[in-house]
Amino acid sequence: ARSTSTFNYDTYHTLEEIYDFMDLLVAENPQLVSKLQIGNSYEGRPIYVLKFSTGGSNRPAIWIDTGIHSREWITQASGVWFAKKITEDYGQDAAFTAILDNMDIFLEIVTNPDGFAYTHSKNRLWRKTRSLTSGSSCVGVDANRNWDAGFGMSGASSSPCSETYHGKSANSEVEVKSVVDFVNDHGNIKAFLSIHSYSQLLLYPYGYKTESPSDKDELDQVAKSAVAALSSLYGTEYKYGSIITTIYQASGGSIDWTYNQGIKYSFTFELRDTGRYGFLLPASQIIPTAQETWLALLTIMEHTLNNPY
Amino acid sequence: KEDFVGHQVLRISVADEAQVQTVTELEDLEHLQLDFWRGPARPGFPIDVRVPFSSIQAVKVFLEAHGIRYRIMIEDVQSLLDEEQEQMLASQSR
Repeated sequence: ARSTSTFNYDTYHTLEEIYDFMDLLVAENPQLVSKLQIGNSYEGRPIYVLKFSTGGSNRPAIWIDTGIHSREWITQASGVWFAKKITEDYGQDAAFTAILDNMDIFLEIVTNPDGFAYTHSKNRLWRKTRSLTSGSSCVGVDANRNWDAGFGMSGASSSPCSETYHGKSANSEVEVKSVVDFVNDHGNIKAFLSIHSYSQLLLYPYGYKTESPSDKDELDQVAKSAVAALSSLYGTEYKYGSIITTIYQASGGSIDWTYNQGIKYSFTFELRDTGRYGFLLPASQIIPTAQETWLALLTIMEHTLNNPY
Repeated sequence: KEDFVGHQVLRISVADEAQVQTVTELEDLEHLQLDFWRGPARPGFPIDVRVPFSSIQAVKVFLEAHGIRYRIMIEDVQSLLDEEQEQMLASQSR
């Protein structure tokens, strides 16, 4: 595509196409968008984050990541759509403009670039990173079991051959460590939204323990509102609740770590569908999925803006 | 590229904790090369699993022997992947 206006949002794209899209978006919106490199993947690919900012210094910020599980292609595709949507709506949509006038947004569209490249070149259904484990012929770590929150407890596997292998230690995956370092260095992230597929769920901590988070009532209300907003567009039904009570125990997950770091508004989404296509969601559903998800994201972002802590 | 010809995704419905445990045991059988898209959780919560062609019969027999209900969610994974690839190529040409 020659511009982000002619970019095709209703098809899936390769890593190179997405990275080219980021450069176009930055070039077209230099006052609003910049591209940060927060690290390199295990195989040496750059890990990029788009920063949307209208000024200020170290403003409170909202983090959104997509694609930590590489085969969940609807998430990277939605991330691309979100990026364009942010540039379109700033200055046009009053509620969103208020958010970006006061807060920055960081968007990591391809959190696991090695895995994503691998899904395009070798195995469409690859989920993990591509790091090697000494003593095992199996490759990769589940990057959403590698965070320092209940690391290695039930809800992750110690077998390198498992799809939920937690890795040799917390943050062993550079794709995870890069985000951890970024979040710590920034120090002012107020909402952390991690996007997965599928199952149509909006989840908050915890995943590794049954104990409720101290902000449970508020998180539950926010999730309820966000799901209502999402459903208002196409009637897509979502469930919401804590990870452990809504799906299953999962240790070493990203939003458990961020919540424990004091980022109160830590949520994770599971996008469409509920089990017809699974990870192979037809491209015709990219835009509707992104549109409805955006409404939920807006609800959480607005709440974050209006409830400083 | 790895091909997924004949792979099916099964949706398994577990009625009680015992059935959840039974499917969990299935997860541990590495030679079947099962790929759980949604792992065993609790009764009433569906389990989705991609089964390679070579394991389909064994898995279905196992489930039926334990009285565990399932249906085919995706008949042939590769056919969906082919459609996806064709659409991407068409989009690039455009």
